[in-house]
Amino acid sequence: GVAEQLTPVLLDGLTEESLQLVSKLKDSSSSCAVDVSTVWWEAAGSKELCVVTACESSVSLWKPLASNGWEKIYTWQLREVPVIQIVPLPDTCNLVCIALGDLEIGEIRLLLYSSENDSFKQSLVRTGNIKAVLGLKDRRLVSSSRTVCEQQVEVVSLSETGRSRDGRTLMPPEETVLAFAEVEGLQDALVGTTAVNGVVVWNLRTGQLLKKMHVGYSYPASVCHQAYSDSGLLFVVLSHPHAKESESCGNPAFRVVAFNPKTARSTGVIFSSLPAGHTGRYLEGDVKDACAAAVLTSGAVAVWDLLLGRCTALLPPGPQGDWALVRWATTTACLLAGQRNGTVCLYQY
Amino acid sequence: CSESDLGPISLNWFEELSAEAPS
Repeated sequence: GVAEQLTPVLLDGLTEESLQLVSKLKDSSSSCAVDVSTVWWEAAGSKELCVVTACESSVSLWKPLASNGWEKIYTWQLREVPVIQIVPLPDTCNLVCIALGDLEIGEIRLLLYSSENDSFKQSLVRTGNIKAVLGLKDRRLVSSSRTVCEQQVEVVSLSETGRSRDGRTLMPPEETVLAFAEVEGLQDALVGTTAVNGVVVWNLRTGQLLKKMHVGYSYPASVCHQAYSDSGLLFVVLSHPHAKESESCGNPAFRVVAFNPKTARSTGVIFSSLPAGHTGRYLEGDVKDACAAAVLTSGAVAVWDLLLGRCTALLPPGPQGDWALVRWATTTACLLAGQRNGTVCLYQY
Repeated sequence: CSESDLGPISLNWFEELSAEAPS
């Protein structure tokens, strides 16, 4: 369980100097890694940025060592329902949130350490047919769930000990909400993307559904990752797992779309595609600030500057196989890239 | 993008839509 020493590498082509391997960890007990994330963890008076790795039946917390290696602190066992994803909670400490289920999310749990009885614990936050979940600032969690007749969109506040306090219901649209994103520059706003390629905007404070806008038919199944409010416009970062390649913009993994929420009109602003000569479609990815990273069908990881629409780094598949996961740490200075065998590489960006 | 593409832009869109939307 102890990580390997760092091995700096230089990457080929456009990637030189932009991504540098800092350290690597390998969960030898992991059969099939499903997600990776980071969390601030405070123990014995020292607060450190730790790595969280998840496989289907367990979630492990890793602490950095002085030697650039990693030590596993604890593993939570989750044997009844498979883990689907880690749900990062921004600005929180000593709290890991996970989504579990079979084909779709059936429950959300918190993993934590209780100083009251000096033990690691887990607690159930909610159950249901959950379609989307996002950790919000100020230790809140928003999720959409669906029954045959109705959809519920709920924001839950979490206490320091993990127990959920009072929840607020947001007004649901008719269409199923499949992803959420917070809006930078507008504290009380939340956006979501729906199953029919719509973008919806809520007021988190009042629960009102403010606007429904359409992304357009050229990019089906768009998923929102991040939004920014500026100069009276709402800029939404969307990924396009099913986008068709076009001559004008190649094969866009991400697109920044400007919406005028007053009129619901929109226009594509910046396309983030692979540079000429590289192939691969978007499989999964992560966006933080103006940086986007994605795993591609080619098994590579690509990184873009969303403001320039330019691919700034490309990580080819490793000697042990394709990349499966890519996440930003709490800042875009650190990128985590994972393989299905449980290997996680930390890169400085 | 120009205003003609997107229609009239309001810097206070969030407050204005919150005042108009059903609660």
